[in-house]
Amino acid sequence: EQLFVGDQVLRVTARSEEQIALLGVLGKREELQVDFWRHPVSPSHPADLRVPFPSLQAVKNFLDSHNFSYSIMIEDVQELLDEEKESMRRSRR
Amino acid sequence: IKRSSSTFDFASYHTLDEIYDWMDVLVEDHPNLVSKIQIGQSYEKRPLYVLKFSTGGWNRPAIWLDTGIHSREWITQATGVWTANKIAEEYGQDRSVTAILDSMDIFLEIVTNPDGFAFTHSSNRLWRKTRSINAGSRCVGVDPNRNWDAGFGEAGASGNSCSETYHGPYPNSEPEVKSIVDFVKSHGNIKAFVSIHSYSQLLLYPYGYTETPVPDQQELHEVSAKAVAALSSLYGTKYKYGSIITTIYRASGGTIDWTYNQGIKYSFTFELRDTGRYGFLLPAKQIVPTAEETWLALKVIMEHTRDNMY
Repeated sequence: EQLFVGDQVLRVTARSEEQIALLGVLGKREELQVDFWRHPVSPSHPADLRVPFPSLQAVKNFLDSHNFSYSIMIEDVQELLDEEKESMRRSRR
Repeated sequence: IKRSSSTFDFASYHTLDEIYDWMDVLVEDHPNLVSKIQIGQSYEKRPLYVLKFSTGGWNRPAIWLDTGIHSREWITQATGVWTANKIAEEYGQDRSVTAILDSMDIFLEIVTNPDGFAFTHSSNRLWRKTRSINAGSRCVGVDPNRNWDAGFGEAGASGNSCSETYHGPYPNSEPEVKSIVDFVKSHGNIKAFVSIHSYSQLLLYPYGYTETPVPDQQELHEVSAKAVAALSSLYGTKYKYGSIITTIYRASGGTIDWTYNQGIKYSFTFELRDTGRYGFLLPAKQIVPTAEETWLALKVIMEHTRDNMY
């Protein structure tokens, strides 16, 4: 079973077409394994990125260095998955 | 104790087996309205089931609904279950639903990608694609919403088998897609096709693979506006609407581009809610509100189809 301990989902708002292109570059860096839940489309449309824990520092550095504004949408994906699993277990009982 | 479709916990997420069992109970509870059809089997040999809601007649004009083609979008399969129950319960009670079913059939595929869905329960909650093995690649699966024969392989899909938007080796390579294609073609009288995804709060119509507007753009736009207004009236959920390419992004090989090109004018795709900023982990307590608001929009589309037969 794949665990997502420490993975975060970042909501990133690109301010320009150039920043959208930069997010595309981030997505192509396979070693970071960024999972785009919502793709960058236009400056008005936020992108949601699930970032594996080992890549968090690198991704945040990338965003900071290119002056992206972003927030942490989900602090720890595994915590939510555990809650979901518990809720299903209770329901089944 | 007799099983009952109405004692099912609609406010919880369920496994594939639980959903498939529940479908049988729904059929048992409404034998004169609901039947279960197997339209094919998945890559891993799981049955692909479609619920048929019909009050009789032969090859009546029909409405197709599907949920769960992207397996991790659990709110969609849950909405599909709730919607199936709603259709069954409303027939004979709600004037609009009764009128629709008195002249048309409804087909609903709740788990369009069962292999992916089972995988989200057993191994990787965030799996999106099918589970087919890609020759010569360590990466598994094809994006079934890039695998249709409409601008297949063009910009807006990936040729990299490791990508979440990998289009696959050729159109309809995925049995989950091919089974629907065969069903739609052999039926020949489907008038509306609604494919339900999550999460961006959008109602979209073709095209995704080209900027060329569809000939019916104005009508589809007006129907979308009406459907979104109905949806938002319940909980104030904000939806945007428009063509795929102008509203989100270029996407080639998509489901409703193919259905539209097959002559199914009322082709739409939903992106259901995430008002709670939870993405694909939408809390179970939001299942019923999401399904309720989506139902209002679906009814607008179904009513419009019934009243504007072509």
